[in-house]
Amino acid sequence: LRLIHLKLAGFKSFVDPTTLHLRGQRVGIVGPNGCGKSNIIEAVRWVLGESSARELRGDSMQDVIFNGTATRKPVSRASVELHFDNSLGGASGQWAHYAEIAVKRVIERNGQSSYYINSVQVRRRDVLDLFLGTGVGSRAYGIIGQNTISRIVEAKPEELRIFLEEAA
Amino acid sequence: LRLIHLKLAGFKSFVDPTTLHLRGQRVGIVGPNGCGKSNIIEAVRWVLGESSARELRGDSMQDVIFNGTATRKPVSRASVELHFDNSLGGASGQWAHYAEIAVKRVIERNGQSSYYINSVQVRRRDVLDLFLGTGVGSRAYGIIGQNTISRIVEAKPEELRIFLEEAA
Amino acid sequence: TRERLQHTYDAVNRNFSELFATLFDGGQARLELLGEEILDSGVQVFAQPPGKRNSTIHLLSGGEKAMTALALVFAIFRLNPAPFCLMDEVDAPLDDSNTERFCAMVRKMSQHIQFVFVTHNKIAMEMAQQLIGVTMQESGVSRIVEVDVEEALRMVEEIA
Amino acid sequence: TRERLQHTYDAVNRNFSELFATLFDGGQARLELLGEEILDSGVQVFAQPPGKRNSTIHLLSGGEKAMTALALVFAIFRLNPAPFCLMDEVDAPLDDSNTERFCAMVRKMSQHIQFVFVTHNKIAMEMAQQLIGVTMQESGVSRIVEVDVEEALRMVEEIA
Ligand SMILES: Nc1ncnc2c1ncn2[C@@H]1O[C@H](COP(=O)(O)OP(=O)(O)OP(=O)(O)O)[C@@H](O)[C@H]1O
Ligand SMILES: Nc1ncnc2c1ncn2[C@@H]1O[C@H](COP(=O)(O)OP(=O)(O)OP(=O)(O)O)[C@@H](O)[C@H]1O
Ligand SMILES: [Mg+2]
Ligand SMILES: [Mg+2]
Repeated sequence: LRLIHLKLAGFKSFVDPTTLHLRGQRVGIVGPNGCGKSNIIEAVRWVLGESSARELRGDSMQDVIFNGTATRKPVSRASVELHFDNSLGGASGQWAHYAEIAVKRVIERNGQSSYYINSVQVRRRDVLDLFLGTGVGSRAYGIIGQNTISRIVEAKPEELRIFLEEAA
Repeated sequence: LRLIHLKLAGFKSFVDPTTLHLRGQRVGIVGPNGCGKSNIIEAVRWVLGESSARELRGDSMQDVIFNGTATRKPVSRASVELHFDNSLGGASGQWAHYAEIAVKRVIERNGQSSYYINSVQVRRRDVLDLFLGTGVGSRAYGIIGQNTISRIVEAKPEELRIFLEEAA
Repeated sequence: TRERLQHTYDAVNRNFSELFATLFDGGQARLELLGEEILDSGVQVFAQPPGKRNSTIHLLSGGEKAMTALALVFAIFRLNPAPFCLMDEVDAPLDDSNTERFCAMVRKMSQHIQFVFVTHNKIAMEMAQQLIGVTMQESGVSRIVEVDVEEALRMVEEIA
Repeated sequence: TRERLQHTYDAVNRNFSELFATLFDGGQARLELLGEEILDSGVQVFAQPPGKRNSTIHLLSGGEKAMTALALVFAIFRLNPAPFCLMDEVDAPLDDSNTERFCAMVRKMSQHIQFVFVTHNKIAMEMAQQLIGVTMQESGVSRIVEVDVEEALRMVEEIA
């Protein structure tokens, strides 16, 4: 499973539809403070099923929808789509034989959230199952958020064991 | 009140007696990871009366005493001495008229901690009173520890009000 | 006492708004009381960088939060100036442009306040009048060396 | 199940000790169970950089803790490799020498794992095969630009 591209529209500061093409095994994301780099990382976490608004720095899930600037109005929905190259395998379940897998998530202002795999509407559960056993998933150790690396080593013994259990 | 010099002996990684001469209004402390920079900041916090071992990354107060390396034995006491230039005033109480004020703190393996001002043994209270109204003090806003700047802005409302009360 | 706390709150609020606007070259910030009674009400920070309309401070970036926190700390310093300020790697989350703004503010405030700052950042090193190098030649044992500021910056450029 | 957790624990422990020794060029580290029963006992990290004899991990420096955490995260990756790893400014507390060691490990692991990393650090930018620049020309609105790696590094050196 490799990441091919990421499309964002209305997600946090990415109000205009934007596509990131990920070429190569080592991709650096750079730019000044506050320009949107962490928002990109959170977009991946979100499309893979993140259910806690606090993990995305918000009070509610709708906080990921672009909420306007001095010169732009807020929008009514946010969507993120992540395309995977599955030609070498890795995905589980009914999409395991597809060469490319697109996972999409959409949220409306009223809080209604929908998931899609290859344009077919699915449940959040199906997105999680797609990556069973791969360590991928919004809570998996595969995504290390800003300022969380120090927390790992100073975690309480109970928290550290939970961290380890998720890896098992 | 200006800092003139700081002497450390047996304090954390500064096992050998060491003196830092602080010249100038902007002094940078540099060096690789783990070489002792934060230990210097903690030494100042400690000599000014820090009473929480956790604020100094320890479990008990004796954790500030040099505890040995692969090639050196632990020692039995730690001492830090901080010299202030008081020629332009700033200090309160019976030392207010001294041109130079030396604050010293010593701790022994048995946990016994002693404070001195200009070589006269005093109580911790006297050290705190020396700096009354100056904003100086181990808990004052004057010392910003590593990784604490982010906590300030994300503090709970009750914590932020306490932070403000201490400034009043 | 209520009067004294109110006075502190108002003064810090004025300084905070002003220093925030300087550090961000615009934008607005203030403290807000969550309750009626200043003596036991919670306090929270409201801050919007220029052009942005974020509803809470939590949505701001790591660097934006750090700059906001510095504006608040320096606001308190203005009200009740401590003779010195010790800072341990406060510039870590800042990009180069924000580090320069932070340094400009420290230079200005250092007229009356002595700053001692731990840093790994070359730009922050440039504002030092004195550099104290800490080394661990022998494992686990710290020593001090005086570092010439010009020399250190030249060495850093060679590595870059 | 106890057997599976024990197997995971032992494998992670072996990897952790090994990766720690690589990142620190020596020293020792391991996980420790605080209780008898693996199914509900707390877990803590024991780590000593080369030559040091610290009793707890809390006394280690900011950079040492970050390197230790990376060794643990990568140890889990070796056991159960996710196809990609996203890292947001994990190199912030590292000095240049530790950043180089971190980059060396990422280069090695990137043979089988795709790394996407947010960074302000020039040394980390050097290991990128692709650099995606994020800008906010219009306040509050993010856009993407492709950045040429060679070009970016040359620009950075000019500013330095
Ligand atoms: N729902 C939203 N609508 C519009 N803007 C938003 C929304 N949520 C967050 N933002 C904006 O996104 C910006 C934060 O972006 P982000 O955290 O990605 O920055 P960053 O590039 O990681 O910066 P740093 O280097 O400081 O960590 C903030 O300024 C915030 O106001
Ligand atoms: N009581 C002690 N005796 C001996 N060594 C100690 C003691 N307490 C802490 N240390 C050592 O001091 C070192 C930490 O130093 P410090 O935190 O000052 O590093 P630093 O220079 O700030 O590094 P960084 O740039 O990573 O923040 C640790 O390696 C730790 O083992
Ligand atoms: Mg960020
Ligand atoms: Mg430190």
